[in-house]
Amino acid sequence: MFEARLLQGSLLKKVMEALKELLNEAAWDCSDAGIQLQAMDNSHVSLVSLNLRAEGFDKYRCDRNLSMGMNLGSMSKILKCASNEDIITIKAQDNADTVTFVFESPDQDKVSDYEMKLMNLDQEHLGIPETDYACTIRLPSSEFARICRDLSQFGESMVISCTKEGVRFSATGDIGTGNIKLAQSAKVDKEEEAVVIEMQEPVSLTFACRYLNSFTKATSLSKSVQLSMSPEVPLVVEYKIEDIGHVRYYLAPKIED
Amino acid sequence: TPVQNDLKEFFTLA
Repeated sequence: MFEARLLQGSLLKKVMEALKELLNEAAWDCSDAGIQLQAMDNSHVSLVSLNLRAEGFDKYRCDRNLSMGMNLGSMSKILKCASNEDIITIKAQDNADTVTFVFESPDQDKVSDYEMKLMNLDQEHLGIPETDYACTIRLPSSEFARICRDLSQFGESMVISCTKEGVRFSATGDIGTGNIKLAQSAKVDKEEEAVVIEMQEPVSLTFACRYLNSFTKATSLSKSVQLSMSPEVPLVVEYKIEDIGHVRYYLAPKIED
Repeated sequence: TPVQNDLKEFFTLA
């Protein structure tokens, strides 16, 4: 039997919002270590990797490893039925063909349960090599969302250039060109408001704006976001999820032909 | 113009 109880149910609601624009369906792989999900969008240009550690749940039981194929559109409809204050429990029998979501109101005066059919997904799993990135940039997640939204008006591609001075985001198209430069924060008084750059070597890469904008649907999960870049390898955009895990997005660069 | 790459050029099927 599998059962995972999350006191802060709103986190799962936010995770749903972070996944459903990019993915239609995905396999939730459950083990005694926790819940993992890895899936590429239909165009195989981006990949989402979610990790929720068992110890982050109020109660977590996984008798046998379980992979639950879910239609994320349906799952999103069910999670919309949960209030932000609800405790959310996910449970399934071993080799079941359905999963049940239970929403408990904080004072237990309302308990809802929703049963959803599972899908057989032949998920291809990609090996993501451990990489020592040339540049990592940590910045406020709201800032990154704003930059992606503003610059995607100018072009379908965004160039992210990181040097020791700072990081520059640029986009150009029919109406013109936009450049946004962020300097490394001088004093880091409020950690999550800071722009922190670690640079081994300067990097400049081009990415499709539409995927970057999809990634920023995870903004509500964390006050800060971390971008990792190396020449000619996929960008990593990582949002921590409180003390339970993270959601990581990988995006293949556009390279001059 | 820059050409979009596929992730599979970077990550191998495990």
